[in-house]
Amino acid sequence: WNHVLPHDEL
Amino acid sequence: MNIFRLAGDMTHLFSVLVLLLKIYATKSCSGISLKTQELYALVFLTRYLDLFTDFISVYNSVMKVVFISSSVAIVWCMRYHPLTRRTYDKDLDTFRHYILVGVSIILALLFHDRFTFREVFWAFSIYLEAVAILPQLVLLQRSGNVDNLTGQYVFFLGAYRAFYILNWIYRYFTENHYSRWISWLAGFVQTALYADFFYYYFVSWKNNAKLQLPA
Repeated sequence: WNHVLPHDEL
Repeated sequence: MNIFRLAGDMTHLFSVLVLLLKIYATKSCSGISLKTQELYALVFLTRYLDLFTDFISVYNSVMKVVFISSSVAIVWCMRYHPLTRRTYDKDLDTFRHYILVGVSIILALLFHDRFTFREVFWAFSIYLEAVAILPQLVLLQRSGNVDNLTGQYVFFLGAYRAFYILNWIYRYFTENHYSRWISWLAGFVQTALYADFFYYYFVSWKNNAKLQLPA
């Protein structure tokens, strides 16, 4: 799993 | 969404509500650093650039609007509102916060995920938020006694990022994402900066005494 956290956080 | 992140967002929201209550109820912003409020407004304005471009959820959009509007409203109140602006400790709130902005811009230009407009601004907002509380902590040390609401405001503001760190740990183990090292590092620095405040806050709570920060 190389994909980084999406900007779904505040 | 996981319980740690929800707790973090609710704690963050609560800290804003406590600050608004303090200013509204006491008709005063003594003990509050305008510089920290300006830095937070900048953090939200640069982090939530995607407010009108990426729709993630109603919750996400509503919270972004709440954080942006409350931080801008507080800055406006402290700068221009005829009543509250006079209660601002201008001569105590002397932290040179533009240095924090400058350093964060340089860091964001050097260290970012991808060199895109959005990512550089996002990294800038993460670095700036990590240090945005400094003017407020310095002001609290200078102003000696801290009123309850101001103490609670700083406490919840510090606690929210600690919940976010738990959220990143949780997501690390349960999802196939990992959080950006930028978030981890800045999140730890941000929470660590509150460490001594948390200590004195706990001591004052345990002794049921007034919160006193050593000068």
